[in-house]
Amino acid sequence: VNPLLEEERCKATFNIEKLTYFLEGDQEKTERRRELEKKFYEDEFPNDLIKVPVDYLSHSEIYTEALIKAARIYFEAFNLEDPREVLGIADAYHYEASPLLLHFAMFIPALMGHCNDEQQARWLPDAIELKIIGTYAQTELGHGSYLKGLQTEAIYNDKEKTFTLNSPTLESIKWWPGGLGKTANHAIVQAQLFVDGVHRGLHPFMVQIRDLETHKPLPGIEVGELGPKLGFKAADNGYLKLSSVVIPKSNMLMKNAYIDDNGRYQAKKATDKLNLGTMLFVRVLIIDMMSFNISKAVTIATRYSAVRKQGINPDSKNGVTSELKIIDYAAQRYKLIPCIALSHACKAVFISLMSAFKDVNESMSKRSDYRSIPLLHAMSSGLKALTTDLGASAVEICRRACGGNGFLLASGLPRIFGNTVAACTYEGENTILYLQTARYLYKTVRLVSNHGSSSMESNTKVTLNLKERETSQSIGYLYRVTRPDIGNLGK
Amino acid sequence: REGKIVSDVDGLLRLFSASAYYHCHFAFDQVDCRMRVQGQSFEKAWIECQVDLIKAAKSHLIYYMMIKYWEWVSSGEKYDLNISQVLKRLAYFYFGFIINENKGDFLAVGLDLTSIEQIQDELSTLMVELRNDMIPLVDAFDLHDMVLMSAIGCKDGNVYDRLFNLAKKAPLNQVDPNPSFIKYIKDLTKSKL
Repeated sequence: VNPLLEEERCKATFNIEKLTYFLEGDQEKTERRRELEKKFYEDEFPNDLIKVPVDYLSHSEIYTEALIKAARIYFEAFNLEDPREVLGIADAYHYEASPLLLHFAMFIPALMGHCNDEQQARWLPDAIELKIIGTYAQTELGHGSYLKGLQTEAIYNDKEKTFTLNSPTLESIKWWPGGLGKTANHAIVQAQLFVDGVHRGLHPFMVQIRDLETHKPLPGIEVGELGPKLGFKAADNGYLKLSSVVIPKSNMLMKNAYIDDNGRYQAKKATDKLNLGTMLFVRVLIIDMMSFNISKAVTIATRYSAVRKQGINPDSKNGVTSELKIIDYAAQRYKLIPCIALSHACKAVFISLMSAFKDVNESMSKRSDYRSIPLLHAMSSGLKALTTDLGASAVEICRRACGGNGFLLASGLPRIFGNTVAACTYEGENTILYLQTARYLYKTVRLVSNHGSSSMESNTKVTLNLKERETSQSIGYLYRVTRPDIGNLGK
Repeated sequence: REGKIVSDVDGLLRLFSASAYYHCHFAFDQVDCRMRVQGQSFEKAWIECQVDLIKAAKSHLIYYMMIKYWEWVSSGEKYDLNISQVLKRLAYFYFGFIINENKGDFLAVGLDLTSIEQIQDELSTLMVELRNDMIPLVDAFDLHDMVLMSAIGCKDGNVYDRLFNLAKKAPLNQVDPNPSFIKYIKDLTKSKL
């Protein structure tokens, strides 16, 4: 070990190991993670795949290597008592993302969220055992956040009891889903449903896109990979063009809406809120990922700052000039310390939102109480945006804090930046998400200020009563008649 | 001013809430004014006021993040005194840092220049106090070298050995001289053009 780092470690004013337990929740979790890391990183997974340093691999080689790792990791996962344990390990091990990331992060959750019991029994076991590999196709080449603008069509044919799916325009080609390019053989496709010529809005459909034996695209399916990106190079984000693809009626995901035996469209009232629940969960997970990415970047930059020396140490003694560690410059500490704190702050927000998410889920399932969903949705949307914005800035600050060596791919920082800044765009572009939060705040202020005009009435759906809102920690302060007093901090 | 500002967390959280309150009400008034005075539709007014609305959302979210961050830090009190102390110091720094980097937001709600100068002083002091705990703080993230995949951030700190060894493995370094150089440039260096 470099003596400069050893010297730093001796200066600690606290027990490092105990802080690790605190950050992770408890000692048991830390020990289990280390056990798994040893198994996957050191014993069972010798790095024999990498013939040249990873940063010199081509796009195709990165994908191939990620597939080999994914296969080995998920094979091993079935030997674990709780296969979910491996997900964290897999995320970290696939430094350019896994081609199976969307299968586990979105396809399986979407099956759980959108399928009825019968459909879950039909697809979930196969999905968990990787007999089918799926992705979630919503965004199109010409349409993103504005879901009503999506153009992919699903036309119901009651005579045949089938849906015909089409990409009617160039801009309606599905674009971006991870794993779609080369890996997935199934996709949950979001399409505008038409029943008897009546438009019924966006609904999810299970579409098989590749032959399960040959893995070749099925008739009517044109599918491929988008091309190299700033990060996530192994995620094979893809495109999908559907030309008169016929699927059975039973392939519409029917938990929230379905076509009955008489060919009539039926939908549950709370469909929109149930859909929000799935998005909300993913956004909360992104906040935890930000904490993790920032911790990686700041660990690299801080350790480097303790090893790298630059300039003359003003405290040089006995006429011998020595160089100063860059960590001893105030400007460097002003860059790094906030990043350490930000990682903790993101972790705190994640813990709080995950707890709120569990409460809301319980209210929905036990009492059919959906009232808290809009507030939680507004907060999780905005906090995903805030933490990814701050996270991307923090990683870039860390990269710059390492001078020229931070610009080398070997520093790991460009890769972390690519994967972090991507989160500013996926799962809701940040500007759109801030505006979702703003809309909730606007409604809250409007309620208090009583400034409403009649045209606004239809836009305002107060889902919590006034008392509940006042006591809600996150927005209670907005119910004051005057601005909070800042005491002796102001004139 | 008596006492430190950044460690008066209740006072700081009031300051963050005042800023969020101001920006939310300001954005509301902007939308409302366009609708009532200028006769714009809600949708049109909303689009025109997006900059203010985003600012309002950010202020609100930062306030929320600070509340949750402080709750988490406070939970360390029961766990370990030394850990609690360093986490609090770090949180004080972050509160002060946010104010220092976004002075305008807080001046708008009445924060005075003297307080800002005091916060800057306190940040300097905290940077000195936190200096010795910086490596231990990042070590506590306990990130495996395989997770970091970084030549300059590895746990053993042998930065220069790793950088040099990786450079030697570069494909361009496997053949020397490089055939492309011989094919395209070498003759050029001999030409008398």
